[in-house]
Amino acid sequence: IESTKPGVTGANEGVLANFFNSLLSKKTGTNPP
Amino acid sequence: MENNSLCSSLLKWLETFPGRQGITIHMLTDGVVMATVLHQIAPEYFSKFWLTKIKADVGDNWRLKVSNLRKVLQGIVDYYQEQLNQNIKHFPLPDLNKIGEHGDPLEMGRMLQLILGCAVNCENKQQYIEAIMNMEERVQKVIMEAIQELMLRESS
Repeated sequence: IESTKPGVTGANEGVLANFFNSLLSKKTGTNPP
Repeated sequence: MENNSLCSSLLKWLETFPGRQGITIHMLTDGVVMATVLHQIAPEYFSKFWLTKIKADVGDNWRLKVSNLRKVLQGIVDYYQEQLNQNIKHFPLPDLNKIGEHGDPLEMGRMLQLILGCAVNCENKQQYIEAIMNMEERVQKVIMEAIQELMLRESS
Protein backbone atom coordinates (compact mmCIF):
# COMPACT_ATOMS: atom_id res chain seq x y z
CA ILE A 1 0.00 0.00 0.00
CA GLU A 2 1.55 3.35 -1.03
CA SER A 3 1.42 6.23 1.42
CA THR A 4 -0.78 8.81 -0.26
CA LYS A 5 0.63 11.76 1.71
CA PRO A 6 1.57 14.67 -0.68
CA GLY A 7 5.10 16.06 -0.49
CA VAL A 8 6.65 12.90 0.92
CA THR A 9 10.32 12.51 -0.11
CA GLY A 10 10.99 9.32 -2.09
CA ALA A 11 13.66 7.63 0.05
CA ASN A 12 11.90 8.12 3.40
CA GLU A 13 8.56 7.19 1.94
CA GLY A 14 9.98 3.83 0.87
CA VAL A 15 11.34 3.07 4.31
CA LEU A 16 8.12 4.10 5.99
CA ALA A 17 5.88 2.26 3.50
CA ASN A 18 8.01 -0.90 3.80
CA PHE A 19 7.82 -0.81 7.57
CA PHE A 20 4.08 -0.28 7.79
CA ASN A 21 3.40 -2.84 5.06
CA SER A 22 5.46 -5.36 7.03
CA LEU A 23 3.27 -4.60 10.05
CA LEU A 24 0.21 -5.26 7.94
CA SER A 25 1.49 -8.60 6.77
CA LYS A 26 2.78 -9.64 10.19
CA LYS A 27 0.68 -12.45 11.64
CA THR A 28 -1.73 -11.03 14.24
CA GLY A 29 -1.00 -12.84 17.48
CA THR A 30 -4.43 -12.28 18.98
CA ASN A 31 -5.97 -15.17 20.92
CA PRO A 32 -9.73 -15.60 21.08
CA PRO A 33 -10.99 -13.67 24.17
CA MET B 1 13.87 9.60 21.21
CA GLU B 2 12.85 13.06 22.42
CA ASN B 3 9.67 12.24 24.25
CA ASN B 4 7.89 15.50 23.69
CA SER B 5 7.94 14.81 19.94
CA LEU B 6 6.68 11.32 20.76
CA CYS B 7 3.80 12.73 22.79
CA SER B 8 2.89 15.38 20.23
CA SER B 9 3.09 12.87 17.37
CA LEU B 10 0.92 10.37 19.22
CA LEU B 11 -1.61 13.10 20.03
CA LYS B 12 -1.77 13.72 16.25
CA TRP B 13 -2.25 9.97 15.79
CA LEU B 14 -5.13 9.97 18.30
CA GLU B 15 -6.75 12.71 16.20
CA THR B 16 -7.25 10.08 13.45
CA PHE B 17 -9.87 8.46 15.69
CA PRO B 18 -13.43 9.66 15.16
CA GLY B 19 -14.36 12.66 17.30
CA ARG B 20 -10.82 13.18 18.66
CA GLN B 21 -9.81 16.29 16.73
CA GLY B 22 -7.96 18.79 18.91
CA ILE B 23 -7.25 16.22 21.65
CA THR B 24 -4.88 17.57 24.32
CA ILE B 25 -2.77 16.00 27.06
CA HIS B 26 -5.11 17.42 29.71
CA MET B 27 -8.12 15.72 28.12
CA LEU B 28 -6.33 12.38 28.47
CA THR B 29 -5.20 12.62 32.09
CA ASP B 30 -8.32 10.98 33.55
CA GLY B 31 -7.93 7.85 31.43
CA VAL B 32 -11.49 7.96 30.10
CA VAL B 33 -10.62 8.82 26.49
CA MET B 34 -7.81 6.26 26.53
CA ALA B 35 -10.24 3.58 27.71
CA THR B 36 -12.76 4.54 25.02
CA VAL B 37 -10.06 4.36 22.34
CA LEU B 38 -8.96 0.94 23.59
CA HIS B 39 -12.59 -0.22 23.51
CA GLN B 40 -12.69 0.84 19.86
CA ILE B 41 -9.38 -0.86 19.05
CA ALA B 42 -10.23 -4.21 20.65
CA PRO B 43 -13.86 -4.30 21.83
CA GLU B 44 -13.67 -8.06 22.36
CA TYR B 45 -11.06 -7.50 25.05
CA PHE B 46 -11.63 -3.96 26.33
CA SER B 47 -15.33 -4.72 26.61
CA LYS B 48 -18.25 -2.53 27.63
CA PHE B 49 -18.10 -4.21 31.05
CA TRP B 50 -14.41 -3.26 31.34
CA LEU B 51 -15.32 0.33 30.43
CA THR B 52 -17.77 0.48 33.35
CA LYS B 53 -14.82 0.17 35.74
CA ILE B 54 -13.43 3.50 34.49
CA LYS B 55 -14.94 6.41 36.44
CA ALA B 56 -16.22 8.98 33.95
CA ASP B 57 -16.67 12.12 36.04
CA VAL B 58 -13.50 12.47 38.10
CA GLY B 59 -13.08 16.22 37.41
CA ASP B 60 -9.70 17.38 38.70
CA ASN B 61 -9.40 14.80 41.46
CA TRP B 62 -5.91 13.48 40.58
CA ARG B 63 -6.23 10.44 42.85
CA LEU B 64 -9.30 9.26 40.94
CA LYS B 65 -7.50 10.03 37.68
CA VAL B 66 -4.58 7.86 38.75
CA SER B 67 -6.98 5.11 39.81
CA ASN B 68 -8.50 5.14 36.31
CA LEU B 69 -5.08 5.23 34.67
CA ARG B 70 -3.99 2.23 36.73
CA LYS B 71 -6.95 0.18 35.43
CA VAL B 72 -6.22 1.29 31.86
CA LEU B 73 -2.53 0.42 32.12
CA GLN B 74 -3.25 -2.96 33.71
CA GLY B 75 -5.72 -3.71 30.91
CA ILE B 76 -3.08 -2.81 28.33
CA VAL B 77 -0.37 -4.94 29.94
CA ASP B 78 -2.80 -7.88 30.18
CA TYR B 79 -3.80 -7.40 26.52
CA TYR B 80 -0.19 -7.60 25.37
CA GLN B 81 0.33 -10.75 27.44
CA GLU B 82 -2.95 -12.62 26.95
CA GLN B 83 -4.05 -11.48 23.51
CA LEU B 84 -0.94 -10.49 21.61
CA ASN B 85 1.44 -12.98 23.31
CA GLN B 86 3.95 -10.14 23.55
CA ASN B 87 6.30 -9.60 26.47
CA ILE B 88 6.72 -5.93 27.36
CA LYS B 89 8.30 -6.51 30.76
CA HIS B 90 11.30 -4.51 29.65
CA PHE B 91 9.29 -1.53 28.53
CA PRO B 92 9.49 1.42 30.99
CA LEU B 93 5.88 1.64 32.15
CA PRO B 94 4.63 5.22 32.51
CA ASP B 95 4.51 6.97 35.91
CA LEU B 96 0.77 7.31 36.36
CA ASN B 97 1.04 9.86 39.20
CA LYS B 98 2.97 12.19 36.89
CA ILE B 99 0.26 11.77 34.25
CA GLY B 100 -2.69 12.12 36.59
CA GLU B 101 -1.32 14.99 38.65
CA HIS B 102 0.83 16.94 36.17
CA GLY B 103 -0.06 15.72 32.69
CA ASP B 104 3.64 14.96 32.16
CA PRO B 105 4.25 14.72 28.37
CA LEU B 106 7.10 12.22 28.70
CA GLU B 107 5.01 9.78 30.72
CA MET B 108 1.93 10.46 28.60
CA GLY B 109 4.00 9.65 25.52
CA ARG B 110 4.88 6.28 27.04
CA MET B 111 1.24 5.52 27.76
CA LEU B 112 0.12 6.46 24.25
CA GLN B 113 2.99 4.40 22.83
CA LEU B 114 1.52 1.33 24.52
CA ILE B 115 -1.92 2.11 23.11
CA LEU B 116 -0.35 2.54 19.67
CA GLY B 117 1.13 -0.94 20.05
CA CYS B 118 -2.34 -2.34 20.72
CA ALA B 119 -3.74 -0.61 17.62
CA VAL B 120 -1.10 -1.84 15.16
CA ASN B 121 -1.28 -5.42 16.44
CA CYS B 122 -5.01 -5.93 17.03
CA GLU B 123 -7.48 -7.79 14.84
CA ASN B 124 -8.49 -4.56 13.07
CA LYS B 125 -4.92 -3.27 12.68
CA GLN B 126 -5.26 -2.57 8.96
CA GLN B 127 -7.45 0.50 9.40
CA TYR B 128 -5.09 1.92 12.04
CA ILE B 129 -1.92 1.26 10.07
CA GLU B 130 -3.42 2.76 6.92
CA ALA B 131 -4.47 5.86 8.87
CA ILE B 132 -0.86 6.24 10.05
CA MET B 133 0.41 5.85 6.47
CA ASN B 134 -1.65 8.90 5.51
CA MET B 135 -0.09 11.13 8.15
CA GLU B 136 2.78 13.61 7.73
CA GLU B 137 6.08 11.88 7.00
CA ARG B 138 7.73 13.40 10.08
CA VAL B 139 4.97 12.01 12.30
CA GLN B 140 5.07 8.62 10.53
CA LYS B 141 8.79 8.43 11.31
CA VAL B 142 8.26 9.09 15.05
CA ILE B 143 5.44 6.53 15.10
CA MET B 144 7.60 3.95 13.30
CA GLU B 145 10.37 4.42 15.88
CA ALA B 146 7.87 4.13 18.72
CA ILE B 147 6.59 0.82 17.34
CA GLN B 148 10.14 -0.42 16.73
CA GLU B 149 11.03 0.39 20.35
CA LEU B 150 8.08 -1.70 21.52
CA MET B 151 9.02 -4.54 19.19
CA LEU B 152 12.65 -4.26 20.26
CA ARG B 153 11.55 -4.66 23.85
CA GLU B 154 9.33 -7.52 22.74
CA SER B 155 12.08 -9.40 20.91
CA SER B 156 14.99 -8.71 23.24
